[in-house]
Amino acid sequence: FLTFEGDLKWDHMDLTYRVINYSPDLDHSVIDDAFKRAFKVWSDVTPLTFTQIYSGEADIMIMFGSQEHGDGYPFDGKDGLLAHAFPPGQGIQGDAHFDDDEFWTLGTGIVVKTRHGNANGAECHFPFIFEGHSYSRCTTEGRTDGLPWCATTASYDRDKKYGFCPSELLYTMGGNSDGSPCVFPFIFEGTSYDSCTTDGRSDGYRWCATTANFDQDKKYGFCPNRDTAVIGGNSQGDPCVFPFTFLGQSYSSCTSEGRQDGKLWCATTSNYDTDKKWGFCPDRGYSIFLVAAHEFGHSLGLDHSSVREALMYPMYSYIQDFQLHPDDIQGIQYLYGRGSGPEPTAPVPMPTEEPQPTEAGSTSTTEEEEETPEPTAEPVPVDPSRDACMENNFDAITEINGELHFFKDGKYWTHSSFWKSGIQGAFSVADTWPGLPAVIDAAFQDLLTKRVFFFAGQKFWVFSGKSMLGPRGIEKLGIGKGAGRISGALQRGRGKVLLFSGENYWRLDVKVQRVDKGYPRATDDVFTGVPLDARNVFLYQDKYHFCRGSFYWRMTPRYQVDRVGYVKYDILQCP
Amino acid sequence: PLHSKPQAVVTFPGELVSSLSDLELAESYLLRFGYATEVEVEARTGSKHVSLAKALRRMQKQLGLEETGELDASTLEAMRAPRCGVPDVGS
Repeated sequence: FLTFEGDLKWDHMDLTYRVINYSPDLDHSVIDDAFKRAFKVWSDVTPLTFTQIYSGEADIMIMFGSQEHGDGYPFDGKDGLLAHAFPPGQGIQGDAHFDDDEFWTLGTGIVVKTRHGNANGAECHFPFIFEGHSYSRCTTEGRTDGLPWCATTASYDRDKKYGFCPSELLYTMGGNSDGSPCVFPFIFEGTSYDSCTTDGRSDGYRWCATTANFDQDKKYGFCPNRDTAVIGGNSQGDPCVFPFTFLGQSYSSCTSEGRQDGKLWCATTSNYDTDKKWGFCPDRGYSIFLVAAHEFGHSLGLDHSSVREALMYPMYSYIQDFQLHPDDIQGIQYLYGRGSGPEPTAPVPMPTEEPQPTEAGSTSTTEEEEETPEPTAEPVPVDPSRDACMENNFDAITEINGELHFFKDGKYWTHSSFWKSGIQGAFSVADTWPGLPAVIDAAFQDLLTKRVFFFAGQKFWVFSGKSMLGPRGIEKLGIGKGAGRISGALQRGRGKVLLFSGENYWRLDVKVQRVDKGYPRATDDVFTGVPLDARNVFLYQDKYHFCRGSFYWRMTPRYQVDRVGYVKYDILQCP
Repeated sequence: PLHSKPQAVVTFPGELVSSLSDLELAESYLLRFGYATEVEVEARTGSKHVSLAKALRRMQKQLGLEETGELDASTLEAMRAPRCGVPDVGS
C-alpha cells in the first residue's frame, strides 16, 4: 500500500460527508446506501466514524459531474476515468467526485427501484410475466395514464406485486419543486417542450418544468433516467424508442448492428436513418459501491496499491462478494490504527479426516499455507506423433505454472505465450501425474499453494508436485450427487474457485475444501452470453474462457463477452 | 458465432471515437498518471526512446504487468481499462 506524501490524514476520527447531488442512473436511496456501505468498509477496521449531513461543509463532499466539473481535473465521457478524490485536508481536500457519463449500477446491470404500487419500493424483477407475456423492461401496458411500471417478482399474473418505474411523469430530482413530476408541455424561453431537455444547461443534465410555464413560474426539477435510458451517444438519458428503423430494418430491441465493437445501442426516435439520434443501451455499468469504497480510501489518505486484488488498485474490476484486502487494511491501520473492529478470525483448520499424503510432506496448515515445491523438472518423454492442432476439442484446459495445459485422452500439450515457444508435447498424463485416469474433465491450480486439482466423473484428485491425495468423491466438497461432469474452473482470488457443471456453478473454498453456502447458482445469471453447455471453462490472462466445439467465448472480469474465436487458431496459434 | 454476411459499419454522430494512435495514447496515459514528466516525453521525440521505455516499465511495475518496457498488447489493454483518475505517481 501507499499513503500520500507526508502521510496526509485527518486530525479527527468522527468524519462527516455530504452528497451534493445524485446521478439519475439510480434512486437516491440506492446511492445513499452504497455510500454508507462504502464508508463502513473503512470504519469496520479503524476507529473512524462517518456521519452523513445534508447541509453545510462536510469533511468529505461527494458529487457527480461530467467532463470539467469545477476542479480543473475533467472527466472523459463514458469509461476511461470513473472517479477521483483528494487526500485529507481543508476545502476540496478529502472530496470525492464521480463521472456521471458512466452508467452507475451495483455492478451487475441496471437497478430499477420502484415507487408506490404495493411492493414497498422493491426492485423490478426482469423478466416478468404480465397477461401471459414476458417483459424485460418497464411497460405502460395495462395502464391508461402512460406511467411505466414493472412487477417485482417473476410473475405479476401470479403474485400481483408491482411498482412504478423511475420516470419524469412520476417524480423529479433536485431542482426547486420537492420532487414534483414534470408538466408537459411546458414553456421555456418561449418554446414549448413535451419532454425533458438539456437546453439551457452546460452540464448535460435533463430537466423539465414542474408547471406549464417555466418562464413565468421558474419551477423545475431533474429527470430521473428511465430503465431504457441510453448512455452517451448524442442523446444521453433519453429513452430508447422501440421499434426503430435503422438502414431500412426495424428493430424492437437493442442491437450491435452497424458497430464493430459489439456494443449494444438503440435509437431514441422511431427512425434513426432520418433523425440520427442514438445512444448505448444499459450495460452492466460500474458498481457505485466499489468505486466509492476506493475513492473514500483516497479521501482518508491512501494512495494506489500495486496489489491487483487490493481495493486501492487503480483499475476497476467487479467483485461479487467484496472483502477488504489485507494490503488495504494494513494501509489504513498504518494511518488510523485498528479501532474496535472484530479481531481477524483464526483460519479454519483443514478437515481432519483428509488422509495424510503418501509422501512425507507438510500436513499441517500453517497461517499461510506453505507453497508446494515446484515439481522437479525431470525430463518427461514427448510423443511427437500426437499433434494438438489435429484435435477438434480437449478434455480439459487450464493454466498450470503459467503455461496453458490442453488435455486429451491421456495426453497433454502445453503452450506458453510468455516464452513464445509454441506448443510443447504431447506428454503423458500418467508420467507427470501418476495415478490420474487417462481422461479427465477439468483441472485447476490453486494459485496460493500451487496444488493442482483434477476432476473426472464424480471424483477429484489433488496433486502437490508428484504426491497425490485422492481420489475422493466430489460430494465431499459439498457438490450434490446430481451434478454432472465438472466442465471447468475459474480462480477468483482469496482462496475461492468457481466450479462449473451443466448450467450451474459452485464457489469452492480451496482451503477448507467445501463449497460455500448459497450455491449452486445459475451460470446464466452472471455469465450471460456464454454457452451453457461449455466443454471447458478456464481463466487465462485474467479473462474467463468458455469453450464449445472448436470455438471459445472470452469474457472480461466485467462479464462482457469481448471475443468469440477459434481455440486452435487464436489460443493455440495453430498454423 | 461468426457472422457470415458482411457487416455494414456506421459512423454514429456524437460518438467519441478515440483517434489517438497507440503511441499517443501511451504518452497521454503516462503523463496523466505521473509515470512520465513533460521533459521525458519531449526527450523521446529527440530519438531518446529510453525515456518512454523507462516510463512504461515504471507503469508496468506499478500495475503488476509484465515489465517489458514495450507497448505490448497487455499494456495497451491496461491503458484502455476503466480506472480511478488519481495519478499513480507524484502528487
